[in-house]
Amino acid sequence: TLQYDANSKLLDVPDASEDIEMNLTQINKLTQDLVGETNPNFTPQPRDESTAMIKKLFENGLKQLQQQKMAEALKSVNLAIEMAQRKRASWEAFAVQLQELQFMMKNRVDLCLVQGKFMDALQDLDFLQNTGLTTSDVFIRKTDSLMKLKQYEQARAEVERGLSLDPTNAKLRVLHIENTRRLAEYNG
Amino acid sequence: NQALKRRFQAILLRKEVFSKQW
Amino acid sequence: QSYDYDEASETWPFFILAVLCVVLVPLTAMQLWELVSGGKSDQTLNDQASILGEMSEKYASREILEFRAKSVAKKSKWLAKRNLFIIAGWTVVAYLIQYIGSSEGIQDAATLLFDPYALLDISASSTDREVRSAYRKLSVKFHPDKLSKDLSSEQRSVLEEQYVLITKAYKSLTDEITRENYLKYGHPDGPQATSHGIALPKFLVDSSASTLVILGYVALLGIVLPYFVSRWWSRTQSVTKKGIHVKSASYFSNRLFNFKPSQVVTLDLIVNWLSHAEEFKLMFPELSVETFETLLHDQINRKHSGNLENAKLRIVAKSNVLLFGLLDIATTFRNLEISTMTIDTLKAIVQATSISPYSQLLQLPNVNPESLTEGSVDDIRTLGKLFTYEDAKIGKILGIDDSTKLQETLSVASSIPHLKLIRAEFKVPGESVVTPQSTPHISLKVLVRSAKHKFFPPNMIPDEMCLDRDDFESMKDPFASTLEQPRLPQTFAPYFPGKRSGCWCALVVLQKDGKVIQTPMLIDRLSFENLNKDFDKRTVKNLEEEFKPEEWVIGNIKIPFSQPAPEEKGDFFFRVIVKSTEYFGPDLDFTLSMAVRD
Repeated sequence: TLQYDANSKLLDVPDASEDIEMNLTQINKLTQDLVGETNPNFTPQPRDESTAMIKKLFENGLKQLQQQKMAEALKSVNLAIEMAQRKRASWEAFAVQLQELQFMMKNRVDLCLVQGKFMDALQDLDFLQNTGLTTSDVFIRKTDSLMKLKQYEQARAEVERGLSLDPTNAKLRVLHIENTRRLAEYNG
Repeated sequence: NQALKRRFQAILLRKEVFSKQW
Repeated sequence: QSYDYDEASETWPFFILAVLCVVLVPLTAMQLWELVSGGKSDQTLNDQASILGEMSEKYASREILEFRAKSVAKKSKWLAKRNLFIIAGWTVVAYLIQYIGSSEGIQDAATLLFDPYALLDISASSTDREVRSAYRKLSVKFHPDKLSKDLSSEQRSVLEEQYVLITKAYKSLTDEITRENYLKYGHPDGPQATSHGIALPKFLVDSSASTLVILGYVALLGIVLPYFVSRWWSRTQSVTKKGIHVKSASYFSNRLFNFKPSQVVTLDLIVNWLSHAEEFKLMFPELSVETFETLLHDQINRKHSGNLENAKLRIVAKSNVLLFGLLDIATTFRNLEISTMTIDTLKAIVQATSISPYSQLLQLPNVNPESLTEGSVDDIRTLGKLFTYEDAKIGKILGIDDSTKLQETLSVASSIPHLKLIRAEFKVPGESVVTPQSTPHISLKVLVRSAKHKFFPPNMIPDEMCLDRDDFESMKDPFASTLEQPRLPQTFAPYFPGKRSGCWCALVVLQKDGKVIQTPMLIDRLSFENLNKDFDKRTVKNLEEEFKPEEWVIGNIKIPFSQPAPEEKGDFFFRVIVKSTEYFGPDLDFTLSMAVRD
């Protein structure tokens, strides 16, 4: 049974299954975005306001990176990403949102790696791969993270896949050899 | 866009699961 | 309208005989075949690495051994019934044959058959000349004018009849028209009187017994037959090709179809899916899905399930076929993570060991889990690494004090088969390269080795040892050579309800998109001879001197490739994963490129 709250304009189904719950969240988010939209003639064009805010936070992070303040830089980049998640409406062009997020995530990955947060980096890299980014630099970083986490079998799978998409990549080849050595040691 | 958001939000949960596994 | 009944009991014996033979001959043949081949397969099981089998029996709990004994007894009971039927059936056949032989009525009917060769007293393959000479001789004897005058009129008429028959016999072998008649109707005079009737004695049809007969037919055609047919039909309809219930298959398909890629595939997920199987519900309608899940986890964690212990064993035994069914569906959906986790789940259930970084060691008998994390400074996770230490140190690492137990554990650990890849290529039979649109298959040469054996690089095995036979037979059927290898021996699985030998599952993945491209190939034949070798990494000092490649047996694995080679020339990359369903550790995972050239 579908329930509608006229005040908050939100739908609800008590005891909903996971799939229905997901659908509801989507509809409600869309409703909230629409309610909050002031411009009656809105388009998929990304809102310049949001872009400016996100950019400011991100550039803050880059500045801190240049000053070698890694922890703060990571925080700023995280804020920028969060801002994008909150401010961007569901109808703003997907291609733009995706690229924006991927770009910021790539920087987050490098910041995590530099600070030894390998599991965080790995999850971000997984996200990048799942959302279609299969460039060699993703494979390089993922292999590196997996090796640091001692997951040598998975690292081998990653580096081999990276090499099959880019057989001449020198860095991948070096990682492959290094990983093979570590795997041999792991197996006695 | 919503699917992208969901996938992004799953990162934290995935981290927990993998940490436990490894 | 009016039928002749089998008053003289001439035809119904043949009818019963025919029906019995139709059933008995194939049944007996099947039974004999099973006896012969069953003996043979046991033989090969005994030849190969019996250590694992012995240890498995030794470490199995009383309940498991009882469970195994029960299922063997059930099987043999049914066989005994079948054997009884066969013996009883052949006894009736023997009686019928003897009855037919001694029945006068039937003999009389048989003598009415016209046999020209018997009448002329010659063999059936005589030539025309022999026929003519036989006739001349006999006609001299039997001609009415030549007969002796002393014979009585009775004797005379008998001899005259005989003469007529002999003449007819001669004519039917020589004269065109008569011969045609003989060939067409079995008698030179043309069509004889034939009778049609019912092969049943009259009393069954005409009198009061007839109502019984009718009731019998009604019961047979109206009740028994539809019952068996509908039962067979619903059984066939309810089971998929892979042997799992269609409801289970559709549940798995549904889970896979709705699978979100952000979800991490874990053992718990697969066990959860497994516990929704229809087979479990049918076996134990009083138990819930959550109970099944708990029982499966009990098995994996080696927990006793109290009064549900027997239920647990039955469910675990059933989960084998369910997991293979799920694997098949997962590969059809091209999902690699679920496919590999399904196989890992099967390992976990077979070995009663959870999936963890230490699974390779925890699957061994007598291991103390706490000492693994505390027992040593180095973090040892693999069998290979374990065998770099001395036996005594291994005992400390695994937490085993008793020396006999340690020896048994070490013998199991060194008998667990590991696959080492020697050669891998895409092959097209009869060609030296893979050409566009050809049908290649994947040819692997592997070494089944123990974790104890010293590593050696694959190029130390010379190319000559890795060649396939190059004859016509092997080109016609390249997979036949794998069948020459012995079947896998019994698995060390003291916690699994049944005896098993398992297999390796070969998955092929397209590197471009990271997805599975075909259903798994099951490998159940490999030689384990190498495991008996004592090429201990702790004692071998000089690899080049001590390694003798010809003493090692090369395993042959051929994986069919489900699609033709691409049209364009170039290099195409595939990932081949060969996973064992039985042990943690012995898996292969590598990338293979297909070089498509002119």
